[in-house]
Amino acid sequence: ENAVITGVTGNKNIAKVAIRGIPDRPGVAAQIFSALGSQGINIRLIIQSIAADGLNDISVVVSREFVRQAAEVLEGQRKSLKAKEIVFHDQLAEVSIVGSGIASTPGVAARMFRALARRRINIDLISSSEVRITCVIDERRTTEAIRALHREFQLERLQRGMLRG
Amino acid sequence: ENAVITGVTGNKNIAKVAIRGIPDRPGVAAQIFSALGSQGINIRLIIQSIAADGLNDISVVVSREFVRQAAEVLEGQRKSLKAKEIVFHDQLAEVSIVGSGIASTPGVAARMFRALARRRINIDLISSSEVRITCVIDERRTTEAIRALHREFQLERLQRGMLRG
Ligand SMILES: C[C@@H](O)[C@H](N)C(=O)O
Ligand SMILES: C[C@@H](O)[C@H](N)C(=O)O
Repeated sequence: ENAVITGVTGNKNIAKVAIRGIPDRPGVAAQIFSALGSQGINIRLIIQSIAADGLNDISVVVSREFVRQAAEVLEGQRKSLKAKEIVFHDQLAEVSIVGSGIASTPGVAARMFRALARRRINIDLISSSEVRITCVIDERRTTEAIRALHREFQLERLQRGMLRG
Repeated sequence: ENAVITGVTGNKNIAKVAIRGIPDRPGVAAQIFSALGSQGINIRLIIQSIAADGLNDISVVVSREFVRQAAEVLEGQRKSLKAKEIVFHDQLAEVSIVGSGIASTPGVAARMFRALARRRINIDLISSSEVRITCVIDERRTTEAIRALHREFQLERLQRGMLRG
């Protein structure tokens, strides 16, 4: 199947909060998101990669208006979670390519990441699905990243109007 | 907005490969996925969470038939990537809840994770979007996890036919 990339999106109105060094055992993610959910915090992305030595981290991407509140809620849970630390960063943006057949077309991710790498744009977080690959990057590189992705996937005509935030 | 969960899916035909301890600087993700893409490996999920001390890991979920090949390709790149190690695990399954308004409805993720936690099902990886939350778990717990999620989101009538793999 050949992927058809139909668009590039950007969103600067985001921030990440991360809970580091939590025990990799049942109930931990449930406790974290129960705490966030009870505060009405909108969660855009949840990212948990491979654990190491029985510990893991969870990165949460939220709309920027929620980052302080999210960090405070999690700091309040830190001891009972046995988490090492709670960190947050709000000078970030999401840039995504969207389309169909992304997962089943090897090389699409490579093209996206190469387009960013050529401009020396560091990729802070990655989350993908069958229809989208999202990278979180430094928000100061957003316009440049979107332009690079439009060029890579030959979507220049769509450049206007794609940037939210 | 209130989320409407329309389904629960499971897929046992998966495996994860992880590249641990890669330098967190531009070009690394591009190199990894160029190598995988050149081999025609289908990539279901790409998961990269927060870095630590200038290093990061990337977890890649692939269809199970690709795991050995993916691990070999990455092992071949390990030195030039300066990666610490390449690991893989294929006794895994994806379970997902799908619907609308997931990101904007706090508490949905908590309900999913609590349903798994109550059965002591450990969550190995997490990847979410606005329309789906996917957990990777031990494949031996797949049927139980799907049943638990159907119950939590009141979708029992959908239980038959949901398990692929
Ligand atoms: C780290 C966290 O996801 C843990 N494995 C859990 O199941 O809750
Ligand atoms: C870790 C990896 O994603 C790196 N930050 C890159 O941009 O390629």
